[in-house]
Amino acid sequence: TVGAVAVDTEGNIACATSTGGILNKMEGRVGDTPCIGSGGYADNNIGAVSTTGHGEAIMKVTLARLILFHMEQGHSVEAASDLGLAHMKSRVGSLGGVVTVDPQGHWAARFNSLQMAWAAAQKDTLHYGLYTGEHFTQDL
Amino acid sequence: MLPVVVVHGGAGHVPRTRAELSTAGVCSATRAGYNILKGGGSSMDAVVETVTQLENNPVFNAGCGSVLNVKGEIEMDALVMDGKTLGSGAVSAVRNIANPTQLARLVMDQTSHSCLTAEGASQFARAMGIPEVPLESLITDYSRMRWKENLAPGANPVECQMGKMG
Repeated sequence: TVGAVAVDTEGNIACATSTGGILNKMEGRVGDTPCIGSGGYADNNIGAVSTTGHGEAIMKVTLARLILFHMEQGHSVEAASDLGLAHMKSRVGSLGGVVTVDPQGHWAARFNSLQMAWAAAQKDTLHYGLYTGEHFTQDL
Repeated sequence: MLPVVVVHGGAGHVPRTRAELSTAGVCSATRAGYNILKGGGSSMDAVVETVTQLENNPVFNAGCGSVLNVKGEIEMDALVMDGKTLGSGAVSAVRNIANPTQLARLVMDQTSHSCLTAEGASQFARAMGIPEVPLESLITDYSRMRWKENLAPGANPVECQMGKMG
């Protein structure tokens, strides 16, 4: 699964998520990605999320909309992302990752799996990482 | 703080041999999305271009490089959502399309529906002039190897893909 969230200079927010699904899935199996609120969600008033992980688990907790709910309650993008991922892990025992952004441009790339390839661009700086805790930067 | 774009290439298991390719792929796609934003493009243009680049990169499980289903074929899903209007477009179980994200955006822009699936999505793609691509062009040696690996009795495809608990 791959995905992106963005806020443009006019403050409009969008998300996109795309996937081949789960290895050796049954023919006709559809996961979280095309389901609004699970594979992704975007609202100019709250923020946007794109998710990745085991689709059946993400749908059980509607992970994207859950994270934005935490942001509506006042949590930061990072705390909200971690709360959503922690809930998925404790409630259905599954791992995943998300990229999250809010209308002011605060962003987070969070995951509780061992790895997630991520990158972000803001103020002419590129941020990126793969393993837990990595956060590299370089000028754009 | 604006504009900003944030990208992921999937939270699954990335073998060491592919770690650098994964990182390079998300960085390159992020640059492309950021350039669109810096040029005054919309956030929707940016996320669609960014994810299109990742779909075209065989390292990632989307578009070319997608994992195979149990029959050794590729069925893809994609979603786009616009935070201004709460409009969205999605396709599911779509085949023989190089960039499902672009088709999802057309569902949002050109239909009154939220999601088109399987043969309906394929008919819509034809109507929109999206060229079909042969299945073989979407399959990589790596995805075929993992498919065969997980056909074995007792294999655990989800664990193979997601890796152990983080």
